[in-house]
Amino acid sequence: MFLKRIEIQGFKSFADKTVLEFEQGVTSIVGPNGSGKSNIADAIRWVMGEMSIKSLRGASMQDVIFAGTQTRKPVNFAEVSLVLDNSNKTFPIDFEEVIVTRRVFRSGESVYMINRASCRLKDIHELFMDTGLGRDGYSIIGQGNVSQILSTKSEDRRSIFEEAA
Amino acid sequence: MFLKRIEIQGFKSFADKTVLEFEQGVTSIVGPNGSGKSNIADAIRWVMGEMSIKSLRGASMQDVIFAGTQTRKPVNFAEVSLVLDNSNKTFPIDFEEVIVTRRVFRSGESVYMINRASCRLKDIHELFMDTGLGRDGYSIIGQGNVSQILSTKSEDRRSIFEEAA
Amino acid sequence: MEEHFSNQFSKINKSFAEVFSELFGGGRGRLYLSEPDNILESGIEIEVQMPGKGLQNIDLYSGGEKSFIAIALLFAILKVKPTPFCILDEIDAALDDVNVSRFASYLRNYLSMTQFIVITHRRGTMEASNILYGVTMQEKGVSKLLSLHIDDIKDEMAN
Amino acid sequence: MEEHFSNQFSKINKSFAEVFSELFGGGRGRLYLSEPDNILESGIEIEVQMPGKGLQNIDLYSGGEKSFIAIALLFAILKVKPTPFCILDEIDAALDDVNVSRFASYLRNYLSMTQFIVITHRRGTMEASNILYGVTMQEKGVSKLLSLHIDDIKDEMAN
Ligand SMILES: Nc1ncnc2c1ncn2[C@@H]1O[C@H](COP(=O)(O)OP(=O)(O)OP(=O)(O)O)[C@@H](O)[C@H]1O
Ligand SMILES: Nc1ncnc2c1ncn2[C@@H]1O[C@H](COP(=O)(O)OP(=O)(O)OP(=O)(O)O)[C@@H](O)[C@H]1O
Ligand SMILES: [Mg+2]
Ligand SMILES: [Mg+2]
Repeated sequence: MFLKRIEIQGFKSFADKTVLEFEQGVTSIVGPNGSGKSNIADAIRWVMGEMSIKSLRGASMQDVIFAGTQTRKPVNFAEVSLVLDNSNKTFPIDFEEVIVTRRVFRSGESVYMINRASCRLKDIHELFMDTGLGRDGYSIIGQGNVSQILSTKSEDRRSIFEEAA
Repeated sequence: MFLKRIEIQGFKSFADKTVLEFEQGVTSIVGPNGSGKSNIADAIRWVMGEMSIKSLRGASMQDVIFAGTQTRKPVNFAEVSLVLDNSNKTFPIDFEEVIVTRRVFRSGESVYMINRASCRLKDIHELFMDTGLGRDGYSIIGQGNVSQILSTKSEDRRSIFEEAA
Repeated sequence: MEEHFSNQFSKINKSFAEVFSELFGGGRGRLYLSEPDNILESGIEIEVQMPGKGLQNIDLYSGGEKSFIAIALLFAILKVKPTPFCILDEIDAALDDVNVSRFASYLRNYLSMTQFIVITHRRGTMEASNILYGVTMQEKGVSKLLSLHIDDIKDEMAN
Repeated sequence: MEEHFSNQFSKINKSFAEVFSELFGGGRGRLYLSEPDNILESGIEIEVQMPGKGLQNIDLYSGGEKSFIAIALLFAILKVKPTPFCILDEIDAALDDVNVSRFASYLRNYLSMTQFIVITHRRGTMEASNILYGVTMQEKGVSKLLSLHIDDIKDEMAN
């Protein structure tokens, strides 16, 4: 399994629909301070079912929706889709490609989808369970968090080991 | 007033006597990870009377004394002297140059000196009072601490303003 | 449950020892349980000795050394239980230029198991990637994506 | 006491507004008291608007933007009450290359009031200094000082 593509629209600073294609190997994302690089990492964490507002650096769930600028109006919804290659059947479902989608409206209403079929958030959590891609795991290391693995008290270090167990 | 020189001996990784001469302007200190750059900042903080072990990254006051390596024996004491130009009489004492010295032995015994005359720690704290060079002030910004001015709760931000008041 | 955790833990410990001496070119890294009798709740201690230095408390290490030790631990865990992809957001920020290149070339050892997406400002890391995306805000407040080639980097960083 | 603090506070606020728009090339920075009636205990709020962006909560800003806002605040305080010298330990770590040069050249505006000692891995900051010291551990575990010239930097970082 690997990440083929991510489509972001209306999520944080990505007002317009933006698509990042990936291959196996190493992809680097570069750019000036504040340009939107960590927002891409937040988009991936969010579509995988992240429910903690704090770890998305916002104060409310609506903070992920593009809030407008001096020349642009705010938008009504944020949507992110993650397209994963499933040819080695890491996910126990019978598709070559798995598309996970999450959408949230300003009204607070949320939509979750797997391969364009609507589902519950719980289904998305279950999809990623046991792949090591869990939200508490080590598959997303946020900005400034790398040394936290060391500096927390020894009992706080367990979660990364449990995820790997 | 400005910092003319700092002499470090037996403090952390500075086993041998090391002297850094400074001028007005900007001095950069560079070098590989773990080579001893932040130890110089710790030495300055320490000689100015820092008493918090935690802000010196140690577990006990003896942690500042050179602990030895595979080829070198530990030493018995750490000593740092800060030589300040006082020609504009920032310090209300009648010397062109003020030398502040601090020494600690493995036994725990400490020695403080101003211009080679022994004094108390309190005298060193009083010397730096009102110059903005206090330990809680903004004259030493430790590694990784720059964003802390912003991320703490609003009531924690006061100390840097009070120092400047 | 207990047996499974302690099996995995000893595998990660073994892998940490290997990764540590590869990344640092020597020295020793070791993980152990603070309360070995209480496997399911015990805290995890990390003991590290840099090449040529004495054994010391992890807090005495420098900012860059701590980042690098954490990176070694991450790689050790990825070796034992790889994840399909891994997003790293500026984990190289505290490293010096030599350690950035060590980290960047070490990443390439894991490509058969894990896909990496790395956010960075450091040139050594950019040079180790096969795809490069630039994110800019030509229109203030709105992020746009550019597909870059490593040669563009000099210009890109300049504007 | 109250009067003195609120005088200083409004001076720092004015200076923050000036420094902010100089460093960021526009936008607005403002400091205000969370409880204006209780001057001696009130918390201090920071409100910032980047050039061309909307006003937003300080937590939504990026890692580099937050560092840069903190640097602007530090310079604002140094303007109102300079200290004789100031030690900065890798405060440029989260900045991109363009912001590193902005920070490095802004430092030079303060030289008549404050002496700076800056620990850094970033070339832009090194280039703004008049004296350069290298710290290495040729003998493992023992720090040694070298006096460097900016041209040495390429070699120094490489070994
Ligand atoms: N009492 C001591 N005796 C001997 N060595 C010590 C002592 N205390 C700290 N050290 C050494 O100092 C090193 C850390 O130095 P320092 O924090 O100054 O590095 P640095 O140059 O700032 O690196 P970085 O660029 O990673 O921040 C540690 O590796 C540790 O071995
Ligand atoms: N809901 C939103 N609507 C519009 N813009 C937003 C929203 N949420 C965050 N932003 C913008 O995103 C920017 C931060 O982006 P991000 O954290 O991705 O930067 P970055 O590229 O990672 O920068 P750095 O290199 O400093 O880490 C902020 O300046 C903020 O204006
Ligand atoms: Mg970021
Ligand atoms: Mg350091």
